[in-house]
Amino acid sequence: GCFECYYNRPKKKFGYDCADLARLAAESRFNVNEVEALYELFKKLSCSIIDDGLIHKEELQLALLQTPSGENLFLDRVFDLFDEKQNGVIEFEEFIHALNIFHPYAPIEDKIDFAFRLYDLRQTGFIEREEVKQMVIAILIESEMRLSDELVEEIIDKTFADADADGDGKIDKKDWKEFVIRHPSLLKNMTLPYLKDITTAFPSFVFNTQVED
Amino acid sequence: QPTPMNAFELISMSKGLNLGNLFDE
Repeated sequence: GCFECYYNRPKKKFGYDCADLARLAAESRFNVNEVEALYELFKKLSCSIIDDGLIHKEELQLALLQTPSGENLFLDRVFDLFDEKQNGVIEFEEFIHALNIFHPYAPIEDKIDFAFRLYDLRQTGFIEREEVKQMVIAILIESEMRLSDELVEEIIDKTFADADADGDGKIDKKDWKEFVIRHPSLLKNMTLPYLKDITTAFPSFVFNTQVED
Repeated sequence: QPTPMNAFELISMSKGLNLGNLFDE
């Protein structure tokens, strides 16, 4: 059963009860204890700047880039995909849904799909050449790498020659799937090995657990 | 001349895409 619900104590602040946690576990690859451990992580992230139980973009940015300010195209895309409701904040449920895709045992199809949506900047259903160029320029700036425009064009040409199987100048879902299956390393960042033993990474959940073994 | 990298290989190096950093202390 459910003894005094830790999650209900700051009632409206977070407001997840046992049933919610069980539902989140049922909807994901995480068991209830793992959902609770992820809740510890979520709490840490969601109070790093604004203590309101929601992850704001600045908080995600602080965690990933170690700075809350500045522009990062990729961070923006990740945030947008996590923010299912598109209301500018990541709720715990959304956090679980997204991390579920990064689980080592999540279906590869889900990872392929998520990566496609990430790179389809304008959400047209295609990864277009212009988007790829924009992303390449962004990563070069981020990593303070300097490449001539000529070389950038060459890299993109080569990538499209490989990825754009039907030769229509843009990468559709089918092209993308075949491409990443040929280059599985491109999905490496779509898997977080930590998620396999998240309860070890966040053992403090044990003190807060609502669920007895 | 070295073969240029795949564009997506470059892109996937972004810190913004590496969620493993969420678990860093």
